[in-house]
Amino acid sequence: NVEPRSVPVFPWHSLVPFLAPTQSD
Amino acid sequence: SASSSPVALPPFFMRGSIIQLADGELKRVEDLKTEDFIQSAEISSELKIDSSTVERIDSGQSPNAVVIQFSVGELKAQVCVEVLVEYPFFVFGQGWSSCCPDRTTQLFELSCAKLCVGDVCVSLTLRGMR
Repeated sequence: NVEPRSVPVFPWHSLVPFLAPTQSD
Repeated sequence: SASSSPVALPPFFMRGSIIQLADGELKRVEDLKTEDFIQSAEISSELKIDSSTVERIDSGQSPNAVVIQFSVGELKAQVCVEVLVEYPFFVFGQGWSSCCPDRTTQLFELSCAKLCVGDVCVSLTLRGMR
């Protein structure tokens, strides 16, 4: 018997690069 | 300036990966739409969608790497990232795009367009950051 393995679920924001603009003020 | 080594491609870009949106909905990575990112960011209390326009694409320090210069947000802040050529970015209204779409498709079975100068990518910043 093969136990069902949970499928990994990734949060949406992990797909988006975090590009922080340099602070101008 | 760019970081010294490109970031390896994470597993969630593999076709079929399950992505959870901010409202709890589950979608496959290849089915994501521009609206999914916009709506998820609207719900988020910490994250804000920014438009990042590709300004330059140059060779990276290793053969499979590229340095991409973005102009980020209303302030048009210049940000460089060094990534592997197959790293996909989500382009507004277009979907997944990489510098080498053939390689992205080969490695991750993720259909990609060619990322070009002038493309406007989805990126995130922290809310409240000026």
